[in-house]
Amino acid sequence: ARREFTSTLTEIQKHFSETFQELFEGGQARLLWPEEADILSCDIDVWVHPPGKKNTSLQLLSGGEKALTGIALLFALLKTRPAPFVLFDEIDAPLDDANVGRFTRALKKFTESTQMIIITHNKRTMAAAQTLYGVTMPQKGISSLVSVKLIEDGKIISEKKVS
Amino acid sequence: ARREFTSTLTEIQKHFSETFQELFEGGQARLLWPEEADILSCDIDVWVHPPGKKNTSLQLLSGGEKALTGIALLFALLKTRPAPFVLFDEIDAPLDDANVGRFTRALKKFTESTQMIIITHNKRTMAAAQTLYGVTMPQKGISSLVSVKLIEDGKIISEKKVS
Amino acid sequence: MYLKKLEVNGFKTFAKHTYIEFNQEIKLTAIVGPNGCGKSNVFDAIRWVLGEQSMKMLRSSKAEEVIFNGTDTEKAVGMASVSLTLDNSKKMLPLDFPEVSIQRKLYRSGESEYFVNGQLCRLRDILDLFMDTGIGRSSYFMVGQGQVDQLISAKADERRAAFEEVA
Amino acid sequence: MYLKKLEVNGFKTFAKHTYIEFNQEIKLTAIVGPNGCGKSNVFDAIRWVLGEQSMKMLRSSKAEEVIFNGTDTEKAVGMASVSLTLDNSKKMLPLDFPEVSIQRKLYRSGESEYFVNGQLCRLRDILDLFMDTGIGRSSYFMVGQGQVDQLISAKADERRAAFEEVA
Ligand SMILES: Nc1ncnc2c1ncn2[C@@H]1O[C@H](COP(=O)(O)OP(=O)(O)OP(=O)(O)O)[C@@H](O)[C@H]1O
Ligand SMILES: Nc1ncnc2c1ncn2[C@@H]1O[C@H](COP(=O)(O)OP(=O)(O)OP(=O)(O)O)[C@@H](O)[C@H]1O
Ligand SMILES: [Mg+2]
Ligand SMILES: [Mg+2]
Repeated sequence: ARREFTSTLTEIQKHFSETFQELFEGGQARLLWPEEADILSCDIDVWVHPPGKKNTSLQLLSGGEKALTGIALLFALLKTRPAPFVLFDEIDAPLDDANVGRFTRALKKFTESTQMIIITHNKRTMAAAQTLYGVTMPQKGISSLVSVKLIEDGKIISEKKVS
Repeated sequence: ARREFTSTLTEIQKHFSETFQELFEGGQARLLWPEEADILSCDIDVWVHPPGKKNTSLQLLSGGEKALTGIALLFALLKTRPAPFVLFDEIDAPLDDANVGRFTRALKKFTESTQMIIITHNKRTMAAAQTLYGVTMPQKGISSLVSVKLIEDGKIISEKKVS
Repeated sequence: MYLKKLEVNGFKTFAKHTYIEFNQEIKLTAIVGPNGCGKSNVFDAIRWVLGEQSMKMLRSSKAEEVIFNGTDTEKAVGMASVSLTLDNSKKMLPLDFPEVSIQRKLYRSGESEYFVNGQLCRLRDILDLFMDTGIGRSSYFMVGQGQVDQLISAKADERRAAFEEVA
Repeated sequence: MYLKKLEVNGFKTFAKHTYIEFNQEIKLTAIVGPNGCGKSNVFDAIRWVLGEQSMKMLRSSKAEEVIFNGTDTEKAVGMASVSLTLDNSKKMLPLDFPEVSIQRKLYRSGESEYFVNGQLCRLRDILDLFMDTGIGRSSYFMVGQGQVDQLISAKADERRAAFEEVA
């Protein structure tokens, strides 16, 4: 069990530093655990170094940098062990336009192995999706589902009623 | 002291329910405190009823509804006792486009009495501001300030160096 | 395995029978809509039918709070029901069906029922079904609103649970 | 009273002397820029010069962490300094000057200094200056990133502190 867990952690670590560099376009990130401690019960810490900055404690990171680091770790877990489907609720909310671009490019790489359903208010993320479902309230307080389309200037028009 | 605090609470309460109705375009909100308890030490609760919905516990509200309710209470405090200047860091982040519109309309009403400085990634909020300052990192890891302008399609161009 | 269909009735803001169908070819679906219209409630419905028991994860304080509570014009209902149909052609779920559908019902009385392919079963059976598929309760397949930096800001032991799920 | 000028040097990502000037006519200013470029650090600088002592509010664990810590190419510096100039023509601050400037310095040694209009003073003097102006430490004039629903989600006693500040 120890050997297996260590090899899983090493694989997560490899994917984490690759995905971090892809999303931040540079810098470094790694998982840290004490060498001699018992791998099955010790703390596993996260160490990051955004490009150009000195190594930062997680606390000093900005809102957007924390979100992007969280996404890098999430994607690393998914690369190590693909889940059949994933559900992400507005994980792009703290990101600026440039980071949303890098996020959606990284997201699309998962579409080989995983069905991805994401809730978003961000037009760029909507544009990256293959289908859009709209949740609306034609009657206040009661949700109904429609299939929607994104047209050029970012407006959403409703296509047909789903149910 | 008791009479004064009660009259302040009543004033906050009045502004809170007005601002809530303005931001949600309907519904009701109020502050609640037990009538017979000692006003100087009892709990002050918040009760909301978004338009069309049955009265909701704060926990059931969506991310955007919670943010908008928080903004309504914040604006109520500012109406009751205007502060000379205020600093808001991305308080519009959870809001959808329609709510950002209502938020910026309500925000502009404060410009008579209060200097407002807000950090935002939202183009609509940027468009509502009179001046824009950009924080950039020409050298990675080191911030510098420039004055910027928003042009039609939502791009930001840098005007001149501030410092 | 992939999600084929979600059917919701009487759960949170889904007062009437509502469903959403997913197509195997579509790998990236976005759910959009104004604040408070019920997007996160769709995810709560999926979390609930998969056996979620924690009130905090369902943003409520009592189990019955997930049952449609009425509006200014509509009366509250007496039951919430969610059913999820999954493709099982690769037999990822230990059942001999090409398609598996799970359902959960809750009555105002507090009574709850679970079904797999129409057969009444226990919560335990649903949790066992998804064991080792990466769709467990502590795992990383679902990220709630505002939780994206949970993995890195959490204490080291919460992080460990997600890593153990992967192993 | 309004903010006229903020000068920052050696505080967080402001390695060099940087300043921002506000104009009395301009009532609504937006600060924009990419993730991690230093927008929230501008607000931290204002919170710090007004006497903030809580490490949590400054997103750091030790007082010296606000001093510019260096980058791949620049060395760390030994001192952080922030000064804030406010208009006082309406004598909102109990000082007989039309303009008041407060400054805070911190050295790597841990020593800190406070100034009002160039005169060395204590932290107490700065806190007293802003008493009853609505710019106190527990008040609602500053809302940090991700804190907008703090007022309504907080426990009732935290909410009370903001109401008392208004009274
Ligand atoms: N049992 C229930 N009966 C009726 N309405 C409910 C019930 N539970 C929750 N709600 C309503 O659901 C709404 C929240 O919906 P939800 O959180 O899905 O919104 P959302 O689309 O995710 O919005 P946002 O973009 O702001 O995150 C609240 O207004 C709440 O009153
Ligand atoms: N003492 C310091 N020396 C050098 N850099 C620092 C120091 N303290 C914080 N930082 C850096 O400041 C950055 C965070 O800046 P800040 O929080 O202001 O970003 P932001 O512009 O608000 O971004 P976002 O839009 O993501 O919220 C981090 O990358 C951190 O490494
Ligand atoms: Mg939501
Ligand atoms: Mg910030």
